[in-house]
Amino acid sequence: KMSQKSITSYFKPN
Amino acid sequence: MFEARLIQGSILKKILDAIKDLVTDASWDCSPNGMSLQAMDTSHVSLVSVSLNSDGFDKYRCDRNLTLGMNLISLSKIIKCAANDDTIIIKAGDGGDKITLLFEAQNESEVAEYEIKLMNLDSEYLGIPDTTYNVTIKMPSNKFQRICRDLSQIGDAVTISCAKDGVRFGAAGDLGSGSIRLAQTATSDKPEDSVTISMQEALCQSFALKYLNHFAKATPLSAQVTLSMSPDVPLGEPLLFNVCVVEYNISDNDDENPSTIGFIRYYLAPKIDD
Repeated sequence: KMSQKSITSYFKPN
Repeated sequence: MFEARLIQGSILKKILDAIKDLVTDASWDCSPNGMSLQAMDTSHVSLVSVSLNSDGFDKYRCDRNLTLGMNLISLSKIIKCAANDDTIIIKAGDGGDKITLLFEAQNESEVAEYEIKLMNLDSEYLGIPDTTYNVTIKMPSNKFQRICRDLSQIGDAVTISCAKDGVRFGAAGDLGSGSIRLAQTATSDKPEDSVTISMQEALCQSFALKYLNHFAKATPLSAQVTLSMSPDVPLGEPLLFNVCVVEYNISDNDDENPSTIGFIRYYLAPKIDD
């Protein structure tokens, strides 16, 4: 089973 | 006072077609340098970044920075009212709650005027650092679109494996499996048809086809698409290196001397095994 993280886990809020 | 005039109004139509199914509400940030937009899709899995340089417009005036929040579906509905060869002019007053869109027919005998209400959006901006990716694949955008469309008949995810000799796109599902292998092309007379691979190390990652199919809606903007990726990084390294960037340059349609006037970049995290 594959899952996907939110893109917010990868980029920091400015 | 903000005014931007684009003779090739079709560029704006194509940009809206490339983002409206992914992002509902977004803000255009207007500065003297140009217009830009950054937004996550509604499920916050991907991020889209659009940039149009001020010098890509035929006339551009931006006295002070403005944020134009709007519903992109509404904007798309209005932009669709412009003919493909219309000149589009975007106007906004200072502190206004609307923008005006003017569509000028080529013979200048007809001008359509539309207004669109602006929204106050609580946008969340993500910092996108300049990152060097280990693998960069440049390929015809229509080929990428075709591969994503075909493989989504087979499965939900595409596994991209890249080695020195070429790149393989594969998918597997209940009915079976499928794959497309592309070899790097020799230097050709038609650069738009070429496949170019630049890599430091081999890579194999999986991405959701649902999103890649959304990104491929930018195909009419550019003959080539660039995929930038990096292999899984060790624990402790910044995760952002794992994100795939799908980039389409926005060019003016000057056949003699086309120049890049902006870009659409889509960022998508890989699918990972639980």
